[in-house]
Amino acid sequence: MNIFRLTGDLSHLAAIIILLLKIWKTRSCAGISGKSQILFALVFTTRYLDLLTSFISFYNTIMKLIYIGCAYATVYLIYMKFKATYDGNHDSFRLEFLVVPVGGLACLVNHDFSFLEILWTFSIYLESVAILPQLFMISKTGEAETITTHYLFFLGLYRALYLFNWIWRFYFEGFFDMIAIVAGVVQTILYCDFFYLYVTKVLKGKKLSLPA
Amino acid sequence: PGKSNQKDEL
Repeated sequence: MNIFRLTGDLSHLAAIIILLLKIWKTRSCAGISGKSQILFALVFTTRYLDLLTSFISFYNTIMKLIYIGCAYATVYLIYMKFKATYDGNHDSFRLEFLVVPVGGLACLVNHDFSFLEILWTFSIYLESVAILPQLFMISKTGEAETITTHYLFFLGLYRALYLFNWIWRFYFEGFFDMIAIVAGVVQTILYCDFFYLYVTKVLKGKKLSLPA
Repeated sequence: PGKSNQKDEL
């Protein structure tokens, strides 16, 4: 464990909690892409099946259970409890355009053609594009609630911190995982446009609105 | 070290 991975995990946890609290407190999922949340639930489900097969540490196990629990709770709040506030018209990204290519790539490019490894690879590739429906929805509505921008900031920051974690681990442990690194770079690049808007607008107290 | 499939990250 190193400072980049720890702050990365805490940033990820903060994002997940911020979103859950936003929906729960405002009793509304306006502006939130339910499709991205479905993808995140799928990412955690396919990545954390090793909860059933191996124990790494209490931290590892507890964080995985929290991530999975919050992901499904968020999907439940969006599609069941606060379904009336779900903006399905603007959440129109075709998930099959992501899941099918990612599934194919996971079968072609992986470290080992075993069941758990393919699922892990699928979850890594899927996570790198899972935010696209959310970013697409914001581009369609042309704006985002400030609390939603904080959610996106911490979510984007987490994988950026993981990039530093991988540099650290390569230098000090000689460890690296090219699949996770390449997907992590792609994932972080997808946030760059948002990061620019977040820093230049939201941090200056303005609302995040895209030029219509 | 260098092994890529030690899955100790979240």
